[in-house]
Amino acid sequence: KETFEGHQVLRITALNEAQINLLKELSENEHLGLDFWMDPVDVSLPVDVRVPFNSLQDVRAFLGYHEIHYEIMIQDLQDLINEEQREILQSKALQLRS
Amino acid sequence: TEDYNYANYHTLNEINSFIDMLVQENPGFVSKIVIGKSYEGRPLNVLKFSTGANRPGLWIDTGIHSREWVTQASGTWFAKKIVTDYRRDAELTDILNKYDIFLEIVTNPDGFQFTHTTNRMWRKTRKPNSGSSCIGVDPNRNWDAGFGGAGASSTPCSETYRGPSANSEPEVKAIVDFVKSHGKIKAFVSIHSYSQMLLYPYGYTQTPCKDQAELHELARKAVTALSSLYNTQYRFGSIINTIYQASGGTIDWTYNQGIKYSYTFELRDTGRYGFILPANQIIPTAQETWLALMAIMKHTKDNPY
Repeated sequence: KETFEGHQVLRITALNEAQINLLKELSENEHLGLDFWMDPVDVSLPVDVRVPFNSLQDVRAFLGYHEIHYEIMIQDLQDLINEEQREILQSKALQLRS
Repeated sequence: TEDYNYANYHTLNEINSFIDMLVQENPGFVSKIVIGKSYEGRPLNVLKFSTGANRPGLWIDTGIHSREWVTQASGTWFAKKIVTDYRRDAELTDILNKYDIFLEIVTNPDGFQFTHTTNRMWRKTRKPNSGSSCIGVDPNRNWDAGFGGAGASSTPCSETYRGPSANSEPEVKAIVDFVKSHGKIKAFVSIHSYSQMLLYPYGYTQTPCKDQAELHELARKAVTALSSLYNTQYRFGSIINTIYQASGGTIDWTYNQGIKYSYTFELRDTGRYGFILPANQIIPTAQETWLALMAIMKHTKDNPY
């Protein structure tokens, strides 16, 4: 089972086309293992990207160097997935009782 | 299906059991069609809602990207809504007296099962790619519409890998064959998440589709209906102008088959959850989306072609 401890999802706000293109370049770095939940397409849309723990430092450095604004949308993805699983199990338990 | 918990996420088995229960509870109205099998041999189940023979059809599918769990959950809620509202809601009853509704809730069962058992983030199909260690094809890049053009990847490890050839994925081929053999599908809606958009063709070319003006106005009407419930804000427009260039996409193919009312939804998340949308947002998401679907189905009914 693949788990996602330490994976963060960053919500990036590109200011201009140049930053969009930089993010597209970033998405081509397969070794970083980035998973774009919302692709870099237009400054009017946020860019959401799941970053594995081991790549966080590199990605933060890249964004910082290019002064690309971002915030942490999901602090630890596995926590959210665990919560989702808990809800499913609770719902099952309730269903069985009823 | 009264006891089914629509406000939570469910496994593939639970959804397939729900489908069978709904059929049993509604003989003569709801039936199940198996339009094919997935790569790993799972049935591709389509619910058919019909009140008479030889009707033209309206198609809705959810879950073609397996990790977009709010879509399969919404599809389940739509199925129950149809049987609950038939003969109660005048508009839906009028639609069903003229059209069949086809609803494929788990369009990518192999991927969906994999999200429950192994990798919650899985998006693609699960068929191996010869010559690569990477598995799966993006089923929304595998259709014979601008296939292989810009807006899809040719590398199997990419999340938008188009596949070795158009319709290479059995999950896609099954729908292609069904649409062609049915011959009278008049609206086709493929539901994804997330980013709150209602999109119409094309994705593979800048050339406006010939019905662009009508599709744009209908999208406006549908989005207005959707937003009226919880004020969820949607963008709408052609795929290429609203999101990005995408080749081999589902609704570009259906539109090119002559299915004028071809749309893709991108449902919620309006916040900070992305694909892990909390279960307490399933029903509100399904409810608001249903209003948009009703607008599209009503327009299709009122404008036969």
